[in-house]
Formats: sequence, structure tokens, C-alpha cells
Amino acid sequence: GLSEKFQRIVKKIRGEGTLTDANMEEALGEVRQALLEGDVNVDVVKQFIERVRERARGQEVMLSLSPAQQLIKVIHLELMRLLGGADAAPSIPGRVRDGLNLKDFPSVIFLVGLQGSGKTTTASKLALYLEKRGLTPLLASTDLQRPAAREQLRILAQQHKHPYFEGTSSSVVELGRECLNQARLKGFNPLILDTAGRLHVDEALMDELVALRDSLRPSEVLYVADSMTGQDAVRSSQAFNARLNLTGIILTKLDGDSRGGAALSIREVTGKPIRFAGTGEKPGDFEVFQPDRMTSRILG
Amino acid sequence: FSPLRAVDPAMLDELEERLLAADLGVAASRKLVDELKKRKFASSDEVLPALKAGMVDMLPPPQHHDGVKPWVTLFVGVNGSGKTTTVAKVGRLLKSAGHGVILVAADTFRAAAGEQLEIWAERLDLPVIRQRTGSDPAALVFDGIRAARAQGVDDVLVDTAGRLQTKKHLMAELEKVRRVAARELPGAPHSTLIVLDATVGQNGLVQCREFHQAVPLTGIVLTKMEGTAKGGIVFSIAEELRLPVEYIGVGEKGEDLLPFSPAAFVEALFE
Ligand SMILES: Nc1nc2c(ncn2[C@@H]2O[C@H](COP(=O)(O)OP(=O)(O)OP(=O)(O)O)[C@@H](O)[C@H]2O)c(=O)[nH]1
Ligand SMILES: Nc1nc2c(ncn2[C@@H]2O[C@H](COP(=O)(O)OP(=O)(O)OP(=O)(O)O)[C@@H](O)[C@H]2O)c(=O)[nH]1
Ligand SMILES: [Mg+2]
Ligand SMILES: [Mg+2]
Repeated sequence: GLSEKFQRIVKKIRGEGTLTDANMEEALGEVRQALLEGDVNVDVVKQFIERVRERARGQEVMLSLSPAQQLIKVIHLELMRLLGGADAAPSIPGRVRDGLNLKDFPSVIFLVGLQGSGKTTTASKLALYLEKRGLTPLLASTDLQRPAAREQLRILAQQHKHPYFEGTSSSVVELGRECLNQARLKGFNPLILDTAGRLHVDEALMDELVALRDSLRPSEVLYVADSMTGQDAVRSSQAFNARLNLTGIILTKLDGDSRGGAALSIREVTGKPIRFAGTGEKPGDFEVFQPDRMTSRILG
Repeated sequence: FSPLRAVDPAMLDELEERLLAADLGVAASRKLVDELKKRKFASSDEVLPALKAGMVDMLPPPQHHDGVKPWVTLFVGVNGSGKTTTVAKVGRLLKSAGHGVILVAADTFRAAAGEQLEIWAERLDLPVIRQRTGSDPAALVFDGIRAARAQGVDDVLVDTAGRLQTKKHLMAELEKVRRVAARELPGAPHSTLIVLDATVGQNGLVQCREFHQAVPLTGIVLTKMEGTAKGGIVFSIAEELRLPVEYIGVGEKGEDLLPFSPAAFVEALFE
């Protein structure tokens, strides 16, 4: 669906018989402003507008549409392509619906990201989600740095009767191995591993996460991002992706009223699919990500 | 003698992009650049310093504390912004300045919220008032103020649960906390600080607007500033609501809190 603002932009150029360079630029200017106000990254907006301009003028003329209609279609298609993408869930045997790769036994899912983005809460939501689909996840955390971090996950697991394991090692990598061994021993699948929040510029903590990944070989490394993030979304997600090769994104706090342009920025810059959306603090506030809802939200 | 000339449009565009990249937002970036457009300079080297000076001028001075005792500070903000950690850091700072401090763990909702602040209180050797999950946050604030008056404590720092401004019942809960504080101690809460994550985009302005309606804000704490985010949203917040930044958080340890310096902040923005 197209947002109100987008409709207004559409009406403006629909009024013209043919799409001149001048009113195309005006329309693109409006779209640019809407995207910036919606927190899409400045460089991502630049590239997006450039691609739209080329496509609208280019050889891909749709003969049944007026130039103005063509511009609208290109903008909408380009946004949908960016956010959803037909490449979001390639078919691989052993995959669960909604695109998670769980073909190992036990599979390991990492939840990673910046401080406060919602990883611990998302871990318990993901456990409930997978349980409803017939899996037997084990929840565990390697966060040894935040006060009461593991306690938080333990309480969430207890509240909703999810299996939870707390290792005793004081080294993050060894603790991770302990949790994996427990999953293997007790027949749980997958292991959902909550990790400590960290800055992408904290070399030591990023190295620790890479070491954890090298040791546990997770089939899913999900970047948990706060949907109200502004321009910085590109820097942090890009850095995490470069070091870890993320497999997917989870956007949280979509029950707020932020426009969520970070979704576009993160997707554009990492190329990784947005799998899920967090829509509240309760365990059921978790759903498969809907790209079309997101496009109208971002445009405002 | 050097003739005065208008700023090269390419330079203005580049500066506007840097402001946008710092989360100043379309309106504030445009306003600052428009002001540069109106001026003439002897050399292009003078432009950036002029922009920086204009930005420093936009930032209001910190709130004045007039030694009322106990001084009650309420910490509010959306989920995960850094409130609990900030309460601990401010407690440590005040204690090191010789103040008697009481922490109030008024987040009675989130899993392990009380435990988290309790661990901090233990580390910093500060008293903390807390109850079981599900108890009324207003009652805890009431207890905190009572205890502070009885013990002659200088500062009461109240941690609250994270909440999105879209949740009207949670905003109402915050109003109630403020009312109860004011009834128990006229003038309380003397400071109400919204804790903003430096990575927040334009929604940071909406958060301030909405929270300000529920509980009059007196200032901002900008956390996670040692990352790559610039926290530029504070400029439009300053324009619209005249809220000063009181502190910035620069890490996860107790000592990782700095009093806000507009000049240092603007310098860092352009680094
Ligand atoms: N409203 C809302 N709140 C959320 C959502 N996801 C998480 N939260 C809240 O956001 C806050 C931070 O969540 P956590 O799960 O502690 O975040 P985290 O990433 O584990 O934090 P660190 O471990 O410190 O990095 C908590 O108050 C959660 O209840 C969501 O989708 N909507
Ligand atoms: N890097 C960095 N992390 C910070 C800073 N301040 C807080 N954090 C981290 O951010 C995460 C969330 O902090 P909390 O204090 O739990 O945030 P909160 O606002 O109380 O969260 P809720 O109560 O769940 O709404 C924790 O991992 C903190 O260690 C900071 O200045 N820099
Ligand atoms: Mg956590
Ligand atoms: Mg808290």
C-alpha cells in the first residue's frame, strides 16, 4: 500500500500529461525528503534516487503506462525490491518456513547486535515461535558482562516454560561450547544463543564474537537492530556483517512510531534479508517481517 | 584585504550532507545551511568554524540546581536506551562529589530490572529501594523520597521502566509517578531526564515531545556516544523544546559518564 505522502507525490505528477525532466526532479526531491525524514541513510537515499532516475528514463519503458505512472511504479518496485526481495529465502533442504537454516543437529542461532537493541527479549520470542512450529529450542546466553543479563533470560525462559541452560565457564567461547554440548546431549534443536550487546568499533568484543562463531559454527547469525535507529544503522550493520557474515536481520520495537528507515539502510548495505519483526515486549509480539507494510511506514 | 564572498554551493551541499549524516534531520540541517548561505566570508576556511559556532549557540545551558534537599531526579525513556546504567553512573558521580544518594528501582515490570540495579548499587556501595516485580512504581518513589528525607540524603535517583510513547497507559503510569512524587515532596521531581540512545533517528524528537507531555522534561542524557553515532537529534530538540543535554554516556562502566560540553560535542560531530 502507498502512504498518504506518497499518494500526494503521485497526484502531483499524475496531473501532468507527460513526465518532464523538471517535474521528475521535483517528484524525486519529494521522495528524497520523505526518505531522509524517515531515517533512511543519506548515501542509501542518494543511490536509491539515482537508480530510480535511471530506471524511469531508461529502456525499461512499460508501454501501457504514462511516464508519470511509470515513475510511481519504479519507485514502489524499487522500495519493495530493497526491503523484501525475491532472494530473501532461497530454497535449501532442511529449512524451516520463514527461511531459517536449521539443517544441522543441533543448529545454532546467534543473536547479535548493539547494546539495548532487544536481543535477550527476542531470544525468548524466537524460542516460542520455533516451539509453535514443532522444534525444541534451548535458550542460553554468553553475556557475562551486563549485570543480571543471564538472569533476565532465565526469568523469561521460566515465565514461558522454555528449556534454558546456564553454563559455568567464565570464558565466553568455552561457555558457548558448554551450551552447544548441552543441546547436543539433551537432544535440543536449535540452540538459541543470546550474546552481549557490543559496539561495532569495540575491536576486542568483535574479535570475541568472531571467535565464538568460529568455534560454534552457527547456521544462523541474526543481527537484532532497533527500528528507531537513524543514520548510524549503516555503519553498525555493515561492520557486523563484514566480520560475521550475517544470515539475517531482526528489527525490534516496531510497535513504536518511528518511521523505520533503518530497515531500508540495513538491507541495502548488508544485502541480508530481514526475517522477523519485534512488535512489543511480550513473547507473542513477534512476526515474520512484512516488506510492503514497511515501505508505506518509511515514506510516512 | 580579502574580498568577502558567498559560500560555494558545492561546499554548502557537502556540509548539509554531513549534518544529515549526523542525524540533525532535514529541517535543522537546512536551517543551519541557509544561515551560512546568507553570509559572506573572506575565505572558505572560515565557513566550518562559523557553522560550528552556530551549532554551539543552539544548545541550551544545563539546568541549575539550587541545593534543594533531597533533589529528586526521574530517569525516563524508551526501552533499551540506557536508563538503568545511567542511574548507576549518576549515582557514582554524585557520591564521589560527597553527596548522599539513594537509588530507586521503579522498573517493576521488566525481567531482572530490579536485580540489574541492585548489582550496580552493590558495586557502587549505594542504597537502593526495590520491591518484587509487579509492585507499583509510584509506591517505590514514595518510599524513596520518605527514606531520603528521613536520612537527610542529598539525591534520589529514580530508574523507571522503558516505554514507547505510543503506549498511552504506560505514559499515564509515568504521570502518576510524577504526581505521587510531587505530592510527597512539593517541587519533586526536580529534574526529569530523558535518556536517549545516541543512535536514535528522528523519532528522538517525537519521544521528547511525547514524554514532555506526560512528565515535564528538564534535560537529556545521550548514551552510547563512544560509538559512531553523533546524536545530532539534540539540535532539533533544542530548537523545539529548549532541552539541554546534561550528560553523555561513553561506555558501560560506572565511570563512563561525562558532563555535557556543547563545544566538545560539536567538534566530535565533525570528526
Ligand atoms: N516495545 C518493545 N520493546 C522491546 C521490543 N524488543 C525488546 N524490547 C525491550 O527493549 C529493552 C531492551 O531489550 P533487551 O532484550 O534487554 O535488549 P538487549 O539487546 O538484550 O540488550 P543488551 O543485552 O544490553 O545489549 C527491554 O526493555 C525490552 O523489553 C519490542 O519489539 N518492542
Ligand atoms: N556502549 C555503551 N553502552 C551503554 C551505555 N549506556 C548503557 N549502555 C548499555 O546499553 C544496554 C542497555 O542499558 P540499560 O541501562 O539496561 O537500558 P535501559 O534503558 O534501562 O533499558 P530498559 O530498562 O530495558 O528500557 C546495556 O547493555 C548497557 O550496558 C553507553 O554509554 N555506552
Ligand atoms: Mg541482552
Ligand atoms: Mg532499565
